[in-house]
Amino acid sequence: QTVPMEEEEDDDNDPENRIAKKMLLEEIKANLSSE
Amino acid sequence: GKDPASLKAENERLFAEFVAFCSLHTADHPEVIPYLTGRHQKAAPAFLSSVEFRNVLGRCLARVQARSTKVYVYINELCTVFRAHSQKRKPPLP
Repeated sequence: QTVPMEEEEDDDNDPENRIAKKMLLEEIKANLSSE
Repeated sequence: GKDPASLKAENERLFAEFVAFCSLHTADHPEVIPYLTGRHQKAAPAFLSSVEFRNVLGRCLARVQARSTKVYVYINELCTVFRAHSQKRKPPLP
């Protein structure tokens, strides 16, 4: 018998979160390279 | 109304709570939290002790705690707010 994993989260499944993450990581990268 | 000192203290407490919560949900990108706290440090002191900041922070904290799958949405929102209220502008390139 298998027990379903209900607590597992995948924030990449949320399109809004995925876009925000991409924007944020690009901003961090741009800031690091401009210093 | 509250005085700026108590608002500042309340905002610092809320921000610490936001950072603590988000730290647990951004382990895949450990550079994000230092970036957020760096933005916070560069924000104008008047903004950090404002009702406006308290409202934004309170809303972001409540929402991220309710929906941790949107953690980057709220971090990004706070970074945008900090950038808009940054006390220093970068000097123009020569």
